Amino acid sequence: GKRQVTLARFFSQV
Amino acid sequence: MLEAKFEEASLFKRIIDGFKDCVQLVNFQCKEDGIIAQAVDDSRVLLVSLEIGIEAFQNYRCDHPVTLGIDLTSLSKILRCGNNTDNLTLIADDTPDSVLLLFEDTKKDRIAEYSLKLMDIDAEFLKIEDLAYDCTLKMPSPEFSKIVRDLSQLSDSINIMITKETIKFVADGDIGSGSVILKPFVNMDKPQESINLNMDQPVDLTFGSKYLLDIVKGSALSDNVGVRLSSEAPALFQFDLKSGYLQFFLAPKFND
Repeated sequence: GKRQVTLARFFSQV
Repeated sequence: MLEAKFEEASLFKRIIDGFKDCVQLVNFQCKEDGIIAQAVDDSRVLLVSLEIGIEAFQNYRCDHPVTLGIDLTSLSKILRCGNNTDNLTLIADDTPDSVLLLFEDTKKDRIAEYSLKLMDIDAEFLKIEDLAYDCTLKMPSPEFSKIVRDLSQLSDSINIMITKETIKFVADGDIGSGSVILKPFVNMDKPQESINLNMDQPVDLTFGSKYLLDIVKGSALSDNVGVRLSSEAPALFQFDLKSGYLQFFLAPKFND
């Protein structure tokens, strides 16, 4: 299955 | 002193309606060159970034940078009190604890004035660097909105696949599956109905339907939506204003 990742993976401070 | 006058209250209403359902507390940073705002949803999956340039206003004046911390639920209540065609002016002093909303009906000499208490909102402001995208798509926002609404009935995820000449949206769920396939084309008579695709690399990405449903609420702002996709970055969905934009950055779903 696919898992929702958060923006923290791409942007710092999120 | 901030004095920001919209020719029609409906523009500010549509801007706020475009993102009030996914974020609640937002700092509006008012500067000489317009108003910017940014907020992340509670699950930290969706980031909203708003820029309203001076040209979007009938009159705009901001001598001193000021931050308005606003609860969008409260702001919406006040915005519903004005008529769509009223002039709407936002007024705040340099160290405000409230913002004044002045609705003026130009035809009837009717003036309504509301004051909204401001909040101290602790939120970082992200400097978003220009990201590199594999595909850039521009399409009519009503069409994008319909695809998202239709497919989200079938699954909590929507897959967007782009190859050289094809844009494919797919939902596969418990009750069945659905897909919509689009090809780029140019409509000379109605350019806003064209579908424009630039592809450097094919993409195959999956997004949460609930976030896409939030994003399509921005459709009332623009005939078109710009979609930028990359395997390595959050997707960017953008609705342009006459001056400025409403952007949504959405983190995808990845294979475990």
